[in-house]
Amino acid sequence: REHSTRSFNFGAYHRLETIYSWMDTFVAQHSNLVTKLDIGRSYENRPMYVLKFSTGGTKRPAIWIDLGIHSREWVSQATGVWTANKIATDYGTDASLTSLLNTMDIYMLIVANPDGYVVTHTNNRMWRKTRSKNSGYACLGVDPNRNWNAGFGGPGASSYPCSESYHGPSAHSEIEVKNMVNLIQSHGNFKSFISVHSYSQLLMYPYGYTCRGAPHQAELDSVAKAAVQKLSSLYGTSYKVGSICNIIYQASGGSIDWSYDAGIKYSFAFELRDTGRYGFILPADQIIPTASETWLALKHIMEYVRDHPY
Amino acid sequence: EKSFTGDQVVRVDVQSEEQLKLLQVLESEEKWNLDFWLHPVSTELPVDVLVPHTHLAAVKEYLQAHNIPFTVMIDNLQELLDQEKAEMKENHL
Repeated sequence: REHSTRSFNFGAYHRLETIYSWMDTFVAQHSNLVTKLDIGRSYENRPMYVLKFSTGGTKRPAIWIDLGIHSREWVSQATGVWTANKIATDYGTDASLTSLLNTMDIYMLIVANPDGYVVTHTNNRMWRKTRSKNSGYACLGVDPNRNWNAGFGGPGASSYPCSESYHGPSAHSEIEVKNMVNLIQSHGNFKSFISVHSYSQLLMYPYGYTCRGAPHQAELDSVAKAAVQKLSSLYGTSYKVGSICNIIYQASGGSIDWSYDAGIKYSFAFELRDTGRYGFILPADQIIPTASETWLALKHIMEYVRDHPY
Repeated sequence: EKSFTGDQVVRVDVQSEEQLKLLQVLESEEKWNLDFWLHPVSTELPVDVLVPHTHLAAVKEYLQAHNIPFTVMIDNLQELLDQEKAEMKENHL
């Protein structure tokens, strides 16, 4: 057990119970700023916790950040833990972040696919999907980033349950996705939605289900380019920027397409540093550099959202 | 625990639309259990695919037969996973 956030090793990969136990310590140490919300259970009945950073008010304009929806992308969840700690420790000392938190809330779901994450630690390190049963098939799971109600079932998603990109039987069939959708809809005042993945270093905006440009494409592109410039300033990491369809591939049923079509203009997806000869097995000594450079981009996006209310 | 001993991750730098189509055919071959880490979608982007050791020879043969150049990005996935596991154990201690 990690007894305090000070002794927690942010430069290591951790099991789900360690992350959840750290969350309790973290919330207790920053009780003026952070609360833990239980947003529902996963398919295998694990709790899904969102850390809410708030200085008060009700349903303030808010920023959503989810990480690790594809469970094997371990540097994502690890970056989430580091980032949560960064927000809490910089609040009150970093003027810009403090002003942001004085007007907006941040909601962070560090382990968006807890069942999958447990499987990557216990059974199959390369597991990507959820763990729901598919009637008539031995293969388990749905790709939770093909399961959102945005061009659901269209190009770039598979209807074959054994595929790594199986879209599921219906939109929001996965309880993990549904839990996120419920929170965001019931809140109703999210201004930004950021999904964090890891592989191949990209910062993307809608759309994925179609290759036509989003109505705010020019603005999103310029925000993303500026964010990436800040990210690259730390270690020179090279990122590509563009719409999902144009810079990676057409993929329907993705989270940021859903959020954008639901009216959350500043919707972005990161693919963090996790490439080269390591694949998803990015060495732990790269967690803190990855999280540190990502923070610069995240902060830029959040500041932009704060300064451009709509 | 699933073992990835001998499984390789192969990177293909796609050079033509024809090669792209051939890789898309490979992607739809369910019997080979390939896990595409980067899908074949553009000649501008590499394709990364995790190939189980049981199908390694067949996949490489397919690529060679169609003159599709590739490099082995991860030679033995299990070796990397073992290193990761050892590191995690050390961190726990």
